[in-house]
Amino acid sequence: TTRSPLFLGLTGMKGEKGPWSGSNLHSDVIIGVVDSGIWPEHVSFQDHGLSPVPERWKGVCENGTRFSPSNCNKKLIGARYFYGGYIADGGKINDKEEYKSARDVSGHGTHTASTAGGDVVENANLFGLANGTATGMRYTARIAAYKVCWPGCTSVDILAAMVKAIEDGVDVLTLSLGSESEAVPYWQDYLVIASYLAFKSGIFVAFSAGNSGPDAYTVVNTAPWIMTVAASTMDRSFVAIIKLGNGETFEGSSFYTGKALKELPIVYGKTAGNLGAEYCLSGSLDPKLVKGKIVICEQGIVRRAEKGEAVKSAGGAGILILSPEGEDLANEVHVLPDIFLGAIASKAVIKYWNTTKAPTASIVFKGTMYGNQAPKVAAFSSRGPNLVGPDVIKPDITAPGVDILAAWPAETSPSRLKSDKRRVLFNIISGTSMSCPHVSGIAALIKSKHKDWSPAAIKSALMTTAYTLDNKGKPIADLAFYNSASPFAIGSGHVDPMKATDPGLIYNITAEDYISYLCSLHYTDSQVSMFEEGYQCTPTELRMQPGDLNYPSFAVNFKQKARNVMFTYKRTVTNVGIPKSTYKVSVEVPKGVSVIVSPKVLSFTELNEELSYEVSFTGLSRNKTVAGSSFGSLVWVSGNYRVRSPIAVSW
Amino acid sequence: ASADEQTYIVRMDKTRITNTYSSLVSSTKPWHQAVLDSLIDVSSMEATPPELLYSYETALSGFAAKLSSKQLESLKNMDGFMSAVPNKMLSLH
Repeated sequence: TTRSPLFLGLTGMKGEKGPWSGSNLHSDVIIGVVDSGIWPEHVSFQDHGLSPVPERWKGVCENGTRFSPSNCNKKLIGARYFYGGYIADGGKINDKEEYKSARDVSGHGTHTASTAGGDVVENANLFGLANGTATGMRYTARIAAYKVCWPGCTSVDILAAMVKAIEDGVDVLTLSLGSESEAVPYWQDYLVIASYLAFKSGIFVAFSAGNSGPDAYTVVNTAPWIMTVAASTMDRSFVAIIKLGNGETFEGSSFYTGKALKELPIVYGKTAGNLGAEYCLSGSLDPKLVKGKIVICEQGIVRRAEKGEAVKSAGGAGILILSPEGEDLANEVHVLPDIFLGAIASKAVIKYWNTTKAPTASIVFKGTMYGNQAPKVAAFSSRGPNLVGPDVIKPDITAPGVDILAAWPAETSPSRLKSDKRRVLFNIISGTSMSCPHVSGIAALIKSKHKDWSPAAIKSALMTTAYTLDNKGKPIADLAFYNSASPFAIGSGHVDPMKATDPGLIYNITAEDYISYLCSLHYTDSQVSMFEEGYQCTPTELRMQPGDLNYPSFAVNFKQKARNVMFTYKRTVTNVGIPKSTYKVSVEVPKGVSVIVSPKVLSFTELNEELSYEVSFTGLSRNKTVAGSSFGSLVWVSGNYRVRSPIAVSW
Repeated sequence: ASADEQTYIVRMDKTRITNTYSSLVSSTKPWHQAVLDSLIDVSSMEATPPELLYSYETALSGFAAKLSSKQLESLKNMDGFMSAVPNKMLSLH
């Protein structure tokens, strides 16, 4: 990716100071990417300067259509593909459009793999946009691609891939996929079970949170041993300006780099065609009405690039896409001049169109702009609370996931339209799919610095050092609700790789702790046995409360409880910073509760020393005004170390 | 028959399976296949025998297979059966 390494403080060049520097960086961290495959010849997957493949590696590069072991090298060290579940449930693989191998035609897997562990490539850009030096977050990491997504991805194939990745010996697993909504308990979800098995094998597992935002309870992949990643913007945008016939101007986004569109008539809905014309569906637009004009299209039903294709084939000169909610300007590559507007501008355009006899507009394209207020959480990013495990805040963290430039297959168009004959080396796309591999790559970076850290320790380091103020010093904004983002949108905050490599304290969790957590959820022995075969919960575990899990955040639920009830949770922190250090607690108290921490000071005398504290949350009986949720934080402070845990109280 | 079939991830207690059904398991036939083959009597009236898609040995004991509802019921009655979760379609994010 370009820009995100700089935005994340990783710096952009090999050898510069920052988390990428240091003689203790190992180059043998292996990232398993479970996705749509990989384009092995891409320059991002060259292996210049890499040492031989680690001897411990058991993976292979499987033969398949246009893929053989010779496609692998010291960067791409594994490539497997899984389609049994997809075919068994009626899926078809069209040999003319899809490779029955790990080779990627979708582009998604190539993009995510390069984001996590791609090599350094100078002058990377899309049509000159987002130009810069592209690198993966841990550019010396090895990559193993596990292709599970064809036109669809099935849980059977994903489980098979994850099990194989565990056996192969990956260190990090990144999965930018999932269900639309999550309503099944953890013991019935095989992605969750396989993630636990991976965790138990010492593998850090990150999943995307989903793109079903901004509604509450939409976050998926929420088990506590999973790092669940939300998506937010960077300080870079791709600006287009629309000027309406009445002189009003609005800023939107576009990846179009051609000449400006002069003032042209705009058409919409019935003035553009038949049923479906408001969404610019294929075949709905009347060429007689559309030719040479700018067509307004509402978002939804089909991809935006497909709307652009429909407008172009009907003879339209340009497309203006409206957003129903939020100010996300995450765009797609189009086959004609385009502009994508946020909800406020969209409403103004419709008002103008409704009140004007012969509406017109012109569009200019400004290209890449830097310096925006950022990060801001994307409206599309799925939100908590966590439906399955309400005692754990989800998502856990946010990372760049809007307008991310990364590697792209040589035979796939940037718009992903068959009619588009353009080919690019890099493409810009958006989603929690794009933020997830950022975090996975950073986890690989931390793993390379701290070989002995458990996946939970790495997760804790990433979460407790995440920041909540943007580059202008304001709370990170929420593009959906025009206010600051809550922990149900960004979890602990925005990932900060530099700080995560040296977090001071970590909240460690073992596989046994997670089993106790499952027992505390009152899962039956047979349900817990899905994770640990033959396990029987002890009476002590059954008496535990889920909130006692040593998680680096606090979700407190007063739902169906008396308002003045008290919850007390125990936490244990391990000193990984300065041997002799004293941490003092600082609490930002959520509305409607009182918070007591005991002790208020933790004095460590040596490294790896563990100290415990208790935190009590008591509902204020006089509280009648707080509805829904309130938020705060608990921070342990020592010198430059700030070990922060968000608190979410739900009523 | 096709409408009656579904793909499942099946978990089984390997120790109990191999103990209880030792006669089914041989050096040439993995226990997963032996279990599915034992369902053939039930499936003889049906269009397709159970289809083994993946077998799991190390991280967990089980397999993925395409089963009819009758085959699933027979499987559930076997000593050592733990769970059968239907395959589901997911999407890239």
